[in-house]
Amino acid sequence: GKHLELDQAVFVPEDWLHAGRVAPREEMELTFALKQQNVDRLQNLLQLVSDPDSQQYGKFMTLEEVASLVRPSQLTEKAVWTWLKGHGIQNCHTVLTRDFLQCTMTAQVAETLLPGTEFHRYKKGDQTLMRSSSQYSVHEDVSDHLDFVGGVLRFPMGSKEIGKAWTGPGQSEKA
Amino acid sequence: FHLGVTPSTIRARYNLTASDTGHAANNSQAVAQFLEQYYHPADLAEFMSIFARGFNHMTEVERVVGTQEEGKAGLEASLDVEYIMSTGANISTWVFTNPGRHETQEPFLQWMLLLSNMSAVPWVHTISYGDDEDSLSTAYMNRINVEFMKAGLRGISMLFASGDSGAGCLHLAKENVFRPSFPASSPYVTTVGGTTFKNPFKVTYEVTHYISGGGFSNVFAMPDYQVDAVSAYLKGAQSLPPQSYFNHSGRAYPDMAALSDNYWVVTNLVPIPWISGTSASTPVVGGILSLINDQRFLKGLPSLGFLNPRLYKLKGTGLFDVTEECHLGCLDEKVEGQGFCAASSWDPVTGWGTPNYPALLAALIQ
Repeated sequence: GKHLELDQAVFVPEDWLHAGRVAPREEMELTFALKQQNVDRLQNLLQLVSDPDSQQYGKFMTLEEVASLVRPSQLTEKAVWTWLKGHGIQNCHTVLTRDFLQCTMTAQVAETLLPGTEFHRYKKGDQTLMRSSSQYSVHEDVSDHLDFVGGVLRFPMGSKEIGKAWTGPGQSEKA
Repeated sequence: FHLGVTPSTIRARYNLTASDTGHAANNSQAVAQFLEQYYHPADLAEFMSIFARGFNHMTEVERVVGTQEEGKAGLEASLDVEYIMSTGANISTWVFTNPGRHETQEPFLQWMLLLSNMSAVPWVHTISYGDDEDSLSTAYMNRINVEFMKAGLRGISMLFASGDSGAGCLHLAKENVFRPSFPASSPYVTTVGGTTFKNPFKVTYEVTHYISGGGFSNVFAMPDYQVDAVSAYLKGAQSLPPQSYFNHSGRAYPDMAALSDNYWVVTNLVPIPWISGTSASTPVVGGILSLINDQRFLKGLPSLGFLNPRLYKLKGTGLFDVTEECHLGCLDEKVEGQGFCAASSWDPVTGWGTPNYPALLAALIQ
């Protein structure tokens, strides 16, 4: 296999408590970010429509037009689907731009699909999450067709910011 | 004299008159919430009845995308909704709420997917969340960056809070370094920092709020649109932190700022004072950009879209320059708790400054 996010920090934020290993038959949904086409062109077009000195300024595109620009190649879609179906994964849905795929599978299948993973449940108040305690890899056949797999490593962002939204006298003293 | 920041205070400071409210039919703005953060319609109604007299405004959110579950209102959610609807008054407002339907979903990613699947979404989105750059993979950040490009190409403005830890600090074994935050550090979003009144009890000029997030990305190169502004700061700054603390060739943020200290918020029907953070300044700027969009739509012009290339060409026109005080940095012998300092023109603490609505409108309506 090949790692897609080797530099992703694998850690459990201190406010999330470990609540045991996920049972093999429990269902989960993972998000696959498929490699897009024409990213350089997308970047150039964005510069043109955002630059007031450009004749293209303000000539925005619809979502459908953006979709036709960045939609993954047929080869990418085929490679990813073949890989997923090879693991018996059929319950997937995509978005209009076709560059994300969300699939439901059991924890057992997920751990086979993504070698290296071991899914655990974590709790914070009433919230629960399933995340892998270790890095994931994907089969070499699909590594060039995926940017990352979502729902495996990252905990929800922002708890740090929220904690600091309230600035009481304590914060002022610290300052 | 005032006892904290309310919609009236903000509208007075940024020169919004009673008639500066939304009128265009096709205008809209949005806030996104994650992590089980819900707003309560009753809080919004109470907030508006107490604090939003003297200008035309809405008292209800137009549309909630996602599931608003039962439970206590979140402070963050209340703050975002109440203030975007106070500056972007009388403009249709959406709330994206992303608690994560499945235990393996990433709420932020889920919101990005929603945007990629909805043909019609609001023109301005404000988001008050972020992660340390060093905690995220480059592959993930690069891909999210492309998602921001997709939004910009559709004419959507993405505003992110710059963070509440100043320059931040990553404690390393040998030497500390500043710690940038993502998505604030993305070159394809407009990042909003924070200020405070010079005199906290009067509508005076603004100075840096010490918590205001800002600095230089370690992942994204400096985009062309800001090279001149940042170079001028680095050359002209009276004192800079040691170069080893930041990547001077990275994307520098924030791009602009607004008041971020001593806000009043109604949450769970209780008015609460002393709420602070760039979570507050971001929806304020979002609402003001929505007002400018409104005037553009009335003239038959397109939305502002990705603002930064145009914002940097204004070179501060339409903004109050914030030139005093510094934000937080590493608490060590070398920088002694100080990050960067504000200066005239652009700086990595308050960007180009805070909005002077009539002047900014005049500059962006052409």
